[in-house]
Amino acid sequence: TEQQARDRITALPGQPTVAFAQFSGYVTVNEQHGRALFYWLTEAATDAGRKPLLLWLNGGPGCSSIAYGASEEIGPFRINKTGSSLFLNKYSWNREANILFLESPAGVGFSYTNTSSDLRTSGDERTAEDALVFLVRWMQRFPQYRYRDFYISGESYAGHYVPQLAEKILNYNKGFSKPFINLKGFLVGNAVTDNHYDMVGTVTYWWTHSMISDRTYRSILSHCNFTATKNSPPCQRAIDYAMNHEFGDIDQYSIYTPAC
Amino acid sequence: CTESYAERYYNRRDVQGAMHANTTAIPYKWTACSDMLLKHWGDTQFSMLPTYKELMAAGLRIWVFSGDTDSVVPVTATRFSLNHLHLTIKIPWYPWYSGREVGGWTEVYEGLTFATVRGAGHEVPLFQPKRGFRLFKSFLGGNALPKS
Repeated sequence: TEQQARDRITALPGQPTVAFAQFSGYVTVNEQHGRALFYWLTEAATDAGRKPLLLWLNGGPGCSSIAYGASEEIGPFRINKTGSSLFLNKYSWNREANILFLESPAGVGFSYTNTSSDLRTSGDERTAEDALVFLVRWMQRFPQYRYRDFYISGESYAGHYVPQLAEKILNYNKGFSKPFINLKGFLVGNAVTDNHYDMVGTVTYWWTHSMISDRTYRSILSHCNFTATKNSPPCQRAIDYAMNHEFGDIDQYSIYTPAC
Repeated sequence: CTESYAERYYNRRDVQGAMHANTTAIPYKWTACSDMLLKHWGDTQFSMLPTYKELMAAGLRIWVFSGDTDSVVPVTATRFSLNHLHLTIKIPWYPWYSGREVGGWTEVYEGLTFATVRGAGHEVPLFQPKRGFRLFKSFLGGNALPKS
């Protein structure tokens, strides 16, 4: 399509020579509010026409940007320290699939809204709705991916985004005898799954990995029940004590890695 | 630290031009995370477990993995949660391999595969790119992770 041609990336500044095609741009998901989501497609390095499509989402909420999946994890390019050039990721997932990165919801990264109140009213439901609209419209722009095997992946709070979008797609597909969004499955990593069990498991991890003392472990267990969306003040104090006085200066996202 | 490199790169005008980004002059800088969205996030589903049940019933391929050095959403959090799906074991717990090393442990259930990734933090493909890629290949192929 013409729009597809307009979205083609000739080359990114500082980029090494590559054999795969890239596209990026905006898809409007809500005309009334002026919400538009930014995507970046890095096609498979070989045989792109036959390989599946993978949509990657990150966490937050508010952090599903191209800083993570695309530039740190599964994308073909990593950024050097000065932000002046790119180098190749040897284990990029576009060796096996066409990878579509999405900055979601509106307000994250380059994705935007013309209605500023949208930034204070986002949540799971609208994020999933907008992502579905994005996908339907994106496949109109890139019809070669209609009916192609399609997967969704992500990490952290994408434990919400990914299954919620999958559920929306399944419901949408009920209207078609042969759905063009050919969703086959999803994979999620370190994913937020259940507020209660996640928190019980998190505190258990802190204790079994000697990140907190026995006393703090007992204090958290006695003050927290993790059944409400927000912790009670005594529970929060016990958790804050662990983080501020016992964790030390570590990278909580990778406990044996030196802090940045 | 790599997050700060992204902030430098994606705020360059020439990068934004090459990516057809920021065409409407967004009134704030590109950032990796939006604090505004995080602060005001509205509805959030307390548990995704009912949704998992629905999606498994629909026959989707579902894999859940966990880097075992993350303390934010750690492996025990995921295991405690998945445990409450009461899944039937198809292939019992075993270590999987990547490049002659244990890549982690895995168990295959009816409708869901769980795998840990050894030595990986929250962002598994960043900390263990080779193991993360191996996992992805097995997922795409619909194959269990290698036993040797």
